[in-house]
Amino acid sequence: CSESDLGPISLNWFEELSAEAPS
Amino acid sequence: NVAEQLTPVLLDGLREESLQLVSKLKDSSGSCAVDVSTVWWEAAGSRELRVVTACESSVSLWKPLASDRWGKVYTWQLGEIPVIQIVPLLDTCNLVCIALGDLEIGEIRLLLYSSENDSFKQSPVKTGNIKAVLGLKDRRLVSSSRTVQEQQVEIVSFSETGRSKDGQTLMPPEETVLAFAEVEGMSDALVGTTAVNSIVVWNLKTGQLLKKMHVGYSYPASICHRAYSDSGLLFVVLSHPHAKESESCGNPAFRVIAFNPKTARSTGVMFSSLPPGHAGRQVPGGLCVPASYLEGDVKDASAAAVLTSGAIAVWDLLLGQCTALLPPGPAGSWVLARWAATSACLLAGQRDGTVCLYRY
Repeated sequence: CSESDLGPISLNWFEELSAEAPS
Repeated sequence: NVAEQLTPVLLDGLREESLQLVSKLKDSSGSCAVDVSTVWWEAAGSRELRVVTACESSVSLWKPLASDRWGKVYTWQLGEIPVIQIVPLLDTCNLVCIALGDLEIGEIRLLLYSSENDSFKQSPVKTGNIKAVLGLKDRRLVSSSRTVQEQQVEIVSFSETGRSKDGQTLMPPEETVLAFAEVEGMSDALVGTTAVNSIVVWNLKTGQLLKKMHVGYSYPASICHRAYSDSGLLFVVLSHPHAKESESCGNPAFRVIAFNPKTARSTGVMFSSLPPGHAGRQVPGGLCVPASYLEGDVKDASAAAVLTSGAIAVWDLLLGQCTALLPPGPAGSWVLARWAATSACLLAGQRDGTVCLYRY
């Protein structure tokens, strides 16, 4: 899978989404 | 003789994995088999894997005896509501849950052995209009249920003695959640598939709904079986029970999809189609119903499913290939295919209560 197909990839996606999502 | 007749057929040109019949048990109660599973059981200081079988009105626990035989240890009688599913709790001992109901799950019950008073027990866990349930690590159970107004996604924890601790609620998506999968290697992450073909991701610690990602309508009724995170991507194993042999290219039985949770974009990684040439079921009038898959189970990189033909197919999901096919036995079709809690052991069940254990 390339970044162009899937968009920018982050190894810390879980932490970043947790910081952004409403709680 | 039985072992010989049940020797699985390997498909041409595939790797030399095969299924070896190890042992067999049969419930002689005469009731129809509903589900089969395994559970770790600790007795007299040692831990062993036991088999749990369910028919509509009872659930039995089996222990291994000498010379590949199995003996029934205990049978829980369940009453009037039929058992429809065994819900194993991963990595736990002496506890197993079951789902009861008519067409849908109306109750979840815990079955256990209590060393405090040396007795087998059952206790209610949850009632309601339950759409999906999954046993998680650390003696936890997640379920989705619906009331007229709203959906509730709840986690219940159990103590070692089976007592329910305080529940935790996860933020529900708008759509009904139909299946769950823990994200391997990420203890706080859980995924689910919904009735409109979305993947949702939760943070189990905070209860937050982190992301909703669409799977695509070309693969209807997707059910998640397994998920793991690697290199910033979320890999999800989905099954499609309505897969048809005749559409094997465009409608696989199992798919591994890589999602980028940051952008919600996805790409297919591997497709596993129904085995070619495995004809469907003949029905009165000479019509042939194409082979499709009725129900299945995934463990690690292996998938197993019962086909409408009455056979069980096993796939290597990383190769995207069917690696073994267990034809219907002399006593009839297979109706259940489950992986045991140990690696590389397949439980194959027939309607009459026969369960065969195969080493894979």
